[in-house]
Amino acid sequence: EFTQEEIQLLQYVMESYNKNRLPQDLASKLVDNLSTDDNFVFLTTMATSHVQILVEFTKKIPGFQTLDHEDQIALLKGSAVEAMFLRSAELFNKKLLDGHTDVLEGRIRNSGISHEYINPMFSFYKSLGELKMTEEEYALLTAVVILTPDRQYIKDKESVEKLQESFLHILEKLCKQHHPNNPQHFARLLGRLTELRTFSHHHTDMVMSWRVS
Amino acid sequence: SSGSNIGLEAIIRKALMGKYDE
Repeated sequence: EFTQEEIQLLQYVMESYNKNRLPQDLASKLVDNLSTDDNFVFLTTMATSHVQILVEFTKKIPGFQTLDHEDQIALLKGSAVEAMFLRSAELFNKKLLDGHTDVLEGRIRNSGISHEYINPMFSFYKSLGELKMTEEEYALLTAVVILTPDRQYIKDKESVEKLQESFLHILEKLCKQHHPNNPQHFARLLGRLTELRTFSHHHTDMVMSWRVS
Repeated sequence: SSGSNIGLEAIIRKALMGKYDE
């Protein structure tokens, strides 16, 4: 059973999550034929867009703006890559972007980024897809990722932890409600967070090698 | 990596200040 406060919290998060999606003109740009150079610009623009959307979403997470300003930046810096992977997983698994996700996948695969990075990334998206997460679960898991108290340079870990716990609690309840026959669902979602951390570490190497090439 | 992190931080700071708000 959800409390009135939890229902309201969930509503807020969903409203913000739905409002802050990748712009549709990205989808129309996807069908354009791009040269290798344009492809590079396109993918970096898309990454920037991802971060801007993430910040807009985060600003509206109830309680986030009450945190210390520098802690807010540290949280966003620490989680941006992980949150981007989560959004991308949702994008690919739910075939968003007007159904042009196949074109996008091709574009990423032909971007010049080494396949040693690309393949595990798409396997991760696929494994997340197998969990059949609802939109609400994606949104809450993203909030949980952003509100991770043990990021670098966080001064007031306690306040972050408190906030994260309230979302973890709602996510756990939602998992039970959405997947009554799978009591392990919540634990599996949390397990994916560990994988996300690994990706975040590899992402720096990936971007570096891409730049060099 | 520090270069890309500065880029990331700049985007975050600008967005937090509402530069990309509707």
